[in-house]
Amino acid sequence: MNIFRLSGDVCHLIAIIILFLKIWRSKSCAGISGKSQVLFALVFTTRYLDLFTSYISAYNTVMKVVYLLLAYSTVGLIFFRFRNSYDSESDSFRVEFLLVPVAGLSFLENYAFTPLEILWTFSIYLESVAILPQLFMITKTGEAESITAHYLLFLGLYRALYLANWLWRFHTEGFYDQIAVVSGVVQTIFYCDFFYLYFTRVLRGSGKMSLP
Amino acid sequence: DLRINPKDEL
Repeated sequence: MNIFRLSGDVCHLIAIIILFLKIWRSKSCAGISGKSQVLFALVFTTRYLDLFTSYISAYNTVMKVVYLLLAYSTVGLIFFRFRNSYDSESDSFRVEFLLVPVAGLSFLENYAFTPLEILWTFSIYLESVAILPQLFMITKTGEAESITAHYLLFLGLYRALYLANWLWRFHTEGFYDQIAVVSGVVQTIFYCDFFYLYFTRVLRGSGKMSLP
Repeated sequence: DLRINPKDEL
């Protein structure tokens, strides 16, 4: 565990909590892509099956359970409790265009052809594209509340910090997880455009982040 | 195949 990994996990947790509280307190999920949240719940489900097979540390177990609980709770808020505020019109990204290639690739490119390993690989590939429906929805509606922008900032920072963590681990212990690193780079690249907008518009204090 | 990483990360 190094500072990059820990701060990455903290950013991830902050992002998930920001989103959950935003929906819970505003009693609305307007501007939020339910599809992305379902994909994230799927990412955690397929990645954390090892909760039942291997114990790494209390921190590892607790964080996995917290991520799963918050992810499913958020999906529950969007599709059940506050479903009348869910803007399915704007949340029109075809997730099958993500799921099919990701599933196919996880069968082709993995570390071992075992169910747990393929599901883990699937979750890594899926996570790199899971935010696309949300980013697509923002470009479609042309704007995002600043709280949603903060959510995306922390979510983007989390994997960027993991990249630093992998650099550090490669440098100090020769650890190198090719699948996770390549996917992490792709994932972070998708946020670059958003980061630019965030630091040029949201921080200027304009309440909403309106896209060009 | 590459060493199966310890999956000690989230």
